[in-house]
Amino acid sequence: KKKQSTLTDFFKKS
Amino acid sequence: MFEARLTQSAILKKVLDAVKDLLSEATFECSDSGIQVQAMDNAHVSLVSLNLRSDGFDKYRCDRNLSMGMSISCMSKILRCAGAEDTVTLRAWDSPESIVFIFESPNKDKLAEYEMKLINMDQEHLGIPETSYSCVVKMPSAEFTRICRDLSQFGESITFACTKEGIKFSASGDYGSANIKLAQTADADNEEEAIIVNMQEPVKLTFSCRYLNCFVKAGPLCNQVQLSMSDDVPLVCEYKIGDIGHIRYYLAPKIDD
Repeated sequence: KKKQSTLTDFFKKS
Repeated sequence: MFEARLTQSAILKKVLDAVKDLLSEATFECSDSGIQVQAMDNAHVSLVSLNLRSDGFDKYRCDRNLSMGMSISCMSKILRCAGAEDTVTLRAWDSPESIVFIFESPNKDKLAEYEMKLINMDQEHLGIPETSYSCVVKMPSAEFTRICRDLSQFGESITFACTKEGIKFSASGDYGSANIKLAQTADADNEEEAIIVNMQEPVKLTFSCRYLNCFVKAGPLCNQVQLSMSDDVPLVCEYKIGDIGHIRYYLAPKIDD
């Protein structure tokens, strides 16, 4: 089973 | 003041069609170099990065940098009021509270002005590092649209598997499964129809159909779409906008629970 990741898991807030 | 003029309002109409299903509002950053938008959907799963270079406009003037928060649905409604052949001009004064859209018919006998109030927005900006991707695939945008639409019937997500031979898209669900393989085209005589695979490492990634079907709304902007992929990082789906810029969509993958 796969879950949806979010972009904030990968990219830093600037 | 800020003034940007495009002879073909159709380009801006298509850009709005390409973002309106993902974004309800966005900040348009205007500077000497052009107009930029970076905005995530509410769930922070996808991001739209739009770049329109100032030299791509027929007239462009931006005396000082402006950040203008705009309602995408309102902007979309206004652009629907432009005739297919109309010229569009965006105009705002320094420290603006509104922006004006001016549509002019080709023979200049009709001039329509629409003023839209700007909105104050808290914006979250993401730093996206320049990355080299394991696989970069170029393919006809109409083909990508069709594949996303067709495979969406079978499941909520589509798995992209790329090797040096080509790219395979697959989906499965309660009713069954489907997969579509595209081989790299041998001769690139027709650039618009070409499928080109640049692979360093094979990749396999799974993405939500819902977002992919929003991205393909940019298909009318460009005959080709470029997909950049590495294992376990967001997909980049890029459409060029004529000679004026590009729209890039980033999509977070589905990962093992």
